Amino acid sequence: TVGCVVVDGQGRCAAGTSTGGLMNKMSGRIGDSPLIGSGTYACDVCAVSCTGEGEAIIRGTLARDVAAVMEYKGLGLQEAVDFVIERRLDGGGQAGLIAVSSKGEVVCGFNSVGMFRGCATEDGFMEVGIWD
Amino acid sequence: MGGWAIAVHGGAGVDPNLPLERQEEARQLLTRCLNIGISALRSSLSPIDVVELVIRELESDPLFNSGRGSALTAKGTVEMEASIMDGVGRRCGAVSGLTTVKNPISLARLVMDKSPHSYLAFSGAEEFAKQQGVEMVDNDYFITEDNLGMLKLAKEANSIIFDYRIPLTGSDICEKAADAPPLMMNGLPISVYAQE
Repeated sequence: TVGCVVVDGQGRCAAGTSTGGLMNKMSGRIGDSPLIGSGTYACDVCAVSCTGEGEAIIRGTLARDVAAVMEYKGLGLQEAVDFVIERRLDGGGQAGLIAVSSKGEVVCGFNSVGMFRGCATEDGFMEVGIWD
Repeated sequence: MGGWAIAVHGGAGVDPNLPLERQEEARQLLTRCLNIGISALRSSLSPIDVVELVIRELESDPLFNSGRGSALTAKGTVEMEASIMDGVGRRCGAVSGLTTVKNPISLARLVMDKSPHSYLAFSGAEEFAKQQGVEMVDNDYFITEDNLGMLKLAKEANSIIFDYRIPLTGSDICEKAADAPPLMMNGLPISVYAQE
């Protein structure tokens, strides 16, 4: 799976996710990537793209949950991502996500062994990583 | 309001034994795609346009599991899926079961912009693609030798995964299986798992 999340200088957010799914999957199997609220979500608060064990991400409605705990619990982006990765992935599901907020924050969180990811901000910060 | 920010990913769950040159390839692709997004943001493209542009680039490179280089179904074919969402007005579009659309993220974008729906799948999505005139290619375009090999290993792993006593010859699954239970992801040893 690949994904991208963006926030511009006016705080407008967008997210996208695309995948071939699981190796050796049954034909017709749908994962989390096309499910708004599970694999992808964006609103006026944040934008999120998820990846990992699709069935666990669907059960946890991961992408929407990041926005929900920001809206309802008033968490910041990092807290929201940590909360969702730690609490919403039941049954040992392994996954990761990238997220931006309307305030210009950018965060990555995962509980799997590594995640291919990269991020950059307008003030010149840029980072690409695989492991913790 | 802060400044602009962007993040990209190429999947979670990475084989700890991934060769260093593959790791470097991944880093370079992520960096290249980030730079495409950064220059688009500096040119004042909208966030939704930047997201589509960057993911099209990731779909076109066979390194990650999307578009070209997608994971294979048990039948050895490709069925791709994608979704996109604009935080402004929470507009969204999604597609599943694509077999000939070169860039699934762009069809998801067209579902959002040009259809009354949020999600189209399989033959309906392929029909919509034809109507919209998006680029369409043979299913073979998406299939790589690497993934054909991975599918073979994944099929073997499913049939023998619970029987560590039978070492496989000539595949590094067997070495690992012999001395330690392999890291698992979605029921597969991480060494054959294609990050979804």
